[in-house]
Amino acid sequence: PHFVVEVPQSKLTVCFNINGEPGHILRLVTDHKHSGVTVNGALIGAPAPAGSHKEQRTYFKTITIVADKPHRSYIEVTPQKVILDDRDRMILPSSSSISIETANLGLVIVANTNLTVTILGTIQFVILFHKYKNPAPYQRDHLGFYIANSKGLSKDTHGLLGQFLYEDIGLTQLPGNFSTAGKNSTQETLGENISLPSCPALKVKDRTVTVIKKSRRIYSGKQTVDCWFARNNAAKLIDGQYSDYVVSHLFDTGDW
Amino acid sequence: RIARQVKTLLTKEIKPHIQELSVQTTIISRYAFTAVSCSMLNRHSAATQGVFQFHIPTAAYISNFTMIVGGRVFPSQVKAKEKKMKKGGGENSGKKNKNTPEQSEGEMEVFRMEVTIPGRNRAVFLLTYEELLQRRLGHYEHVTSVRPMQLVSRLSVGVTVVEHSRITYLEVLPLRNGKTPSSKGNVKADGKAGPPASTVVRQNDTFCKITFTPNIAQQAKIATNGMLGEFVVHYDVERETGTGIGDIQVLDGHFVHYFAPKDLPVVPKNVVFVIDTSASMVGTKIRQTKEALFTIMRELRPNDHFNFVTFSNRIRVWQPGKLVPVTPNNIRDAKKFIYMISPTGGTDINGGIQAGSALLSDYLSSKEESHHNSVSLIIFLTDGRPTVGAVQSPVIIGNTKTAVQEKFCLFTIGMGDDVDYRLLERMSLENCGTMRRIPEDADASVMLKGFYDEIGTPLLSDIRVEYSEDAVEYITQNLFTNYFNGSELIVAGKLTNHSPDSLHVQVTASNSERSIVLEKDVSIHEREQETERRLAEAEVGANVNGYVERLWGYLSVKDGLKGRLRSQMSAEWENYTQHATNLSLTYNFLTPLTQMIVEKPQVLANGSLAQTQKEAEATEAPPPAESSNQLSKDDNSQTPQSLHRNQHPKSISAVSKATSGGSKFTKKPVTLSKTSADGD
Repeated sequence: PHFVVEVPQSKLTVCFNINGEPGHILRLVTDHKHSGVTVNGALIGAPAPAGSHKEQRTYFKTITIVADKPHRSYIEVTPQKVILDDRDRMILPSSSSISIETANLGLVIVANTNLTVTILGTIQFVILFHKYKNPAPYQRDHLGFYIANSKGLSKDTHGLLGQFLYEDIGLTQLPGNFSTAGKNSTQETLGENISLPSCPALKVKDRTVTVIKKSRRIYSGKQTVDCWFARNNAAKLIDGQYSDYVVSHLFDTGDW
Repeated sequence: RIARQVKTLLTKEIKPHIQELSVQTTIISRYAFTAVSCSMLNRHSAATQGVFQFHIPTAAYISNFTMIVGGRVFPSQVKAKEKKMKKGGGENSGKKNKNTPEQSEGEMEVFRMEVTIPGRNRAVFLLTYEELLQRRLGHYEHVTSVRPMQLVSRLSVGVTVVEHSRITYLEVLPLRNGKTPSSKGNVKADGKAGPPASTVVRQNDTFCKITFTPNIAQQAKIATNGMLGEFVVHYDVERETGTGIGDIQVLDGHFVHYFAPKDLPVVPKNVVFVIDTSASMVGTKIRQTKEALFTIMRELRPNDHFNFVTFSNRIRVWQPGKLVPVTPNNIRDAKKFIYMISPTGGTDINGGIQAGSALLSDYLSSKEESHHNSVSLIIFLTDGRPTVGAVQSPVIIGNTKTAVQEKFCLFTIGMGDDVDYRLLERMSLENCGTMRRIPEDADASVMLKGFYDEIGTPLLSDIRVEYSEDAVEYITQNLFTNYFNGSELIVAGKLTNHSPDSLHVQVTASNSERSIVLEKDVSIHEREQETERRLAEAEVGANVNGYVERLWGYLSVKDGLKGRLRSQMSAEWENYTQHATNLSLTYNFLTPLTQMIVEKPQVLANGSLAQTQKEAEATEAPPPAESSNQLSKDDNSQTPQSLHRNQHPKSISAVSKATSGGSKFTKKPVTLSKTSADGD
């Protein structure tokens, strides 16, 4: 999936891809200790488009939201249905427009379009349903996950998206722009006598990540956003590595 | 081949011989059209009285009756009844209405026509009736009465089911014949009783045709005095997974909306059982009641609260002043209480209801906060008329309404022949409940448990179904107090001439602590095309093509009759009466507000037919006078989900408030955070 992060402090927009393995469940957001909210996404695979040399594709086929406070509620979302389990279990088809409100939780499904989940009034996620009428072999019905309101999430929030909510990411320029995927090109590696144009990089914590400018379509292509793209599965941009974000099951709420 | 013994019997018959009886039903999306054809032959040279008698489901409306006697056609005509008494013109003393029991046998009513058949001549009786099948306990039930009172050379019963959704369950029950419900059915390999012999079922996904054609020898084997019993078909259809908006069908400017969501969590309930322990209950009745209560107690859910009240001359409350939670200890104590019940004395219906209502009212008012999301109900059971305390029906009804105060629903059950069913019906109808009859010889234990099963699992409360204002006019009941598991809510409506292509449907309801809103835009044109296509595929014939409009008419009449029964003001009552009468006439329904005028042949002494004379046949005996304080025979239309308590009479013809403008689901341009994980 494509990740887009809007860094609130610096107003930068950063993007990256996480290809992942089909069947893996990725931790997207976790703030289990404070707000009690965890979001995980399970990947499904699809073959690469014919004739291309790209890798196989992965999509989110299931996204789960666990809200622990004041009592534990589970929301399991697939392109076909939404299962709400807060004391009692309820299955809601994604093909109908449905709104459910309890004291602490609000769910609004716009038929075949999206699901908005509001937790305690201060946390809001939007999940888009992507359904294909005539899917190509490399397409699968899948989901998109958007953070609409993160006020209620604490500074300790982590996960592939969650870690950037309170992060201060700065843009800097590094000399040289010949970096290739998998390598962190710097002036030193190219030799001192060669003068190269500078290349953009992001300063994340104590790490520097070279980036390039890209455009991303979001909200089912309704909007286009310019962002700084970090290659190589966001290596060095994210804390730790890919495997640190793979969790054991859909409702895993383990902390970072 | 006719058996010799049967042949002898036939020749000894003096009454006209039924040569052929055909009962053909076509059910299209729960709406059942039944056509009965009976051919009767007078073998003798002298004119003889022929009696055509047919049991019709209480909920059905006759839509046509025609006789052909001696080759001449005698059609009938449905006309409005003349007003005999004005509203409030009398008081029902609660005495037995002599007409009712003769004409009503539990869930069936008898249509009877006597006619003189000239010698060596034939009479053909053609009767049609229509009925909307209610979903109960997770299936629809269609009942055909096969009681020709004699052996019939050509007897055929056919039931054709045409549904939009896949038929998920179909069962033909053994012939139901009162005391021995299953003894005469075929016994299948698994030991269960199956459909009666000579039943053939043809079925595909959305269509099935069942025929039952017992020959005369088979009839002789299974029938007692030509009373084969009820031919019962159960079926159910597939529903969309989860909480969908339901199925909407459009045809000829009308629509019908079937709403029966599944996979909903059960709403906790507060239930008070008010049980008659008067002397007449002694013996089988109390034993079977106890059996049912023991079973019901086992099925109460952990979040439920309950209590028991018994009434005779004396009112006894098991746990005074409270409702208790369902715990093993409480169940054990309650069983002891039930076990110790000993019938004696008179019947204080008013006292029982007052005690039960007080329990629930106090409980709800004291624990408003924690129980506002539960469903509260009284299950009231009696086998007789009030003999102690308040005995006047209007007084009891008034007191009940005051005690209930629209806070909970009252479900009533009558056992046997001595019950004032009109009183029970009125009590339940006015308090968002339903009434059920348990015939004298029936197994009360099974029926009481069955009724509890219908209402024991509430899934939604305060359901409101609305449609876009600009698309719809004249919708039927769209507010429902409760939706129970296994049932179905049905709303029908008339589309405006200038309906847009899209019908916006919104359902709001509560489920325990959740409030739920379901919305959908339905393409009228597409739905109409689909409905027409399915009808064409089913090849069901032209007579049922307008089923959506007739279903709408049927439900509108039922609504009108219920509204009339509940109306407090004279003008209101008059409006309902007029509305229901007009609709009955439009759709040719024989209802409590209409009468059927049948031309009958007069046979001269020489056996030939004379000029006809008109005769009014009150096949559905109306109440002699009706007022807001009186009981009426307007019945048969209740569903387990029952009526909304505060429905205003205007809602008969009122269009629901616009929803499209106030929709929660309007697709606004998304202006959310870009922080996301999406795509491939």
